[in-house]
Amino acid sequence: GSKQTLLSRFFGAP
Amino acid sequence: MFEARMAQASTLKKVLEAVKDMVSEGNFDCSEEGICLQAMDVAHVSLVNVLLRAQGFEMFRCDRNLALGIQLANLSKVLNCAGKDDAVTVKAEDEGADTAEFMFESSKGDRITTFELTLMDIDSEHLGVPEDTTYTAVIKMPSTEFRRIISDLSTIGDTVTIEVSKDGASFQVSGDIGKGNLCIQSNTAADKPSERVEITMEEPTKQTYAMRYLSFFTKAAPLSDTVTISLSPDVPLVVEFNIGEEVGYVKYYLAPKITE
Repeated sequence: GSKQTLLSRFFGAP
Repeated sequence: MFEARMAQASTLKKVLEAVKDMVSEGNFDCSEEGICLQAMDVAHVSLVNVLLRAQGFEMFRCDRNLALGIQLANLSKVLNCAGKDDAVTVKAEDEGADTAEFMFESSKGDRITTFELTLMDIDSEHLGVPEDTTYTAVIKMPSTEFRRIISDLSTIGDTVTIEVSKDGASFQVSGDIGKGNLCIQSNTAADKPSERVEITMEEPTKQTYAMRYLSFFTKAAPLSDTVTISLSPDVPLVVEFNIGEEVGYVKYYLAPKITE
């Protein structure tokens, strides 16, 4: 199966 | 003091339609540059970034940066009172204001409606979206075509795999009732530029996404004739709608599903 990732995994806090 | 007048209230209305099903509230950050909204859906899987540039307004004055915290369902109610060809003026006092004023004027100038919308304090978590990402595949197509693809395929299943190869771009979906595969190819010969499909590929790319969010993104289709979808392995998908030539944009980002 595939797992939904979260955006925070790619985009950090500035 | 913040004051901005837009000739077409309908543009603001369309922007709101494009975000209100995905996010419930957000800070409209006003600066000399224009108005910017960045917000994530409740699951933190997708993000919307709206920019309305100052030059897209008939009049734009922002003495000091301020954030207008707005419950989008409430703003939607207010904007639904605007006539089709009304102009809209938004006014707010400096930071700390409890309300923002929305004034609609009919094109003949014979009907003026004013609302004071209650503002709220919103702790919004701003994400740093890198601007230098290069994407291995980019699909530009009519936004109505994108809307149709997502609408058709979302009846079949809730995840979609987008694959870009030398044969074109395919959208593969599977669900309880079976599977579907829709393939489009570049068509740069269409009469109008807005009807063209342009697929550019640096390398073959295949990624899986939750359909539900792509459906949210299609709500922006009335803002723009075309949509640009950019993808790369293991980075968020970007779906971009430009508003006018220079007015601004609505960009959506969606985290991919990753095979375990």
